[in-house]
Amino acid sequence: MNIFRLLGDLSHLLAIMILLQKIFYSRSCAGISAKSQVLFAIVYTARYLDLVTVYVSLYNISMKVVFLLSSYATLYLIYLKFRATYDRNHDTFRIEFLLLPAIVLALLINHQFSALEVLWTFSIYLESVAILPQLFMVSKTGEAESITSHYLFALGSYRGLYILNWFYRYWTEGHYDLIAIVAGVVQTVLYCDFFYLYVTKVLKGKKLQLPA
Amino acid sequence: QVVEENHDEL
Repeated sequence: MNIFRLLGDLSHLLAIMILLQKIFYSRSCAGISAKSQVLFAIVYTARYLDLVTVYVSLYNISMKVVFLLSSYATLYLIYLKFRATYDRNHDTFRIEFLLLPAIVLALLINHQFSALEVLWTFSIYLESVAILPQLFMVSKTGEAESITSHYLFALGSYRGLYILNWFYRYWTEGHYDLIAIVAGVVQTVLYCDFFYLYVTKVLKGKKLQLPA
Repeated sequence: QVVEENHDEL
């Protein structure tokens, strides 16, 4: 554990908390892509199956449990509790175009051809593109609420900080994992356009609006 | 080696 990794995890946690409290207190999931949230629930489920096989640390277990529970809680809020506010007409990204390549790639490129390892690899690939339905939705409506922008910024920063963590681990331990690094870079690059808009607009108190 | 290390990160 190093500072980048810790900040990355905290940023991830912050993103989830922002999203949950936004939906909960506004009693609305308008502007949130349910499809991205479904993909995240699949990502955490596939990745954290090791909860029942390996003990790493109390920190590790707690974070995994929080990420899993919060992803299902988010789905519950969107699909059941506040389903009337779900903006399904703008959430039209076809997630099979992300799921199928992630499955095929995980079967082809992995560290070890075992069930848990292929699922871990699948979750890494899928996570790198899981935000696309959400970004697609923002581009389709041309705008995002500030709170949604804060959510996206925190979520995007998380993998960016993990990249610094991987640099640090390479220098200090000589450890590196190409699958995680390449997927992490792809994931972060997908947010770059958004990061730019966030810094130039949202931080200056303006609403995130895309040029028409 | 790499496979074990994967369980630590989130």
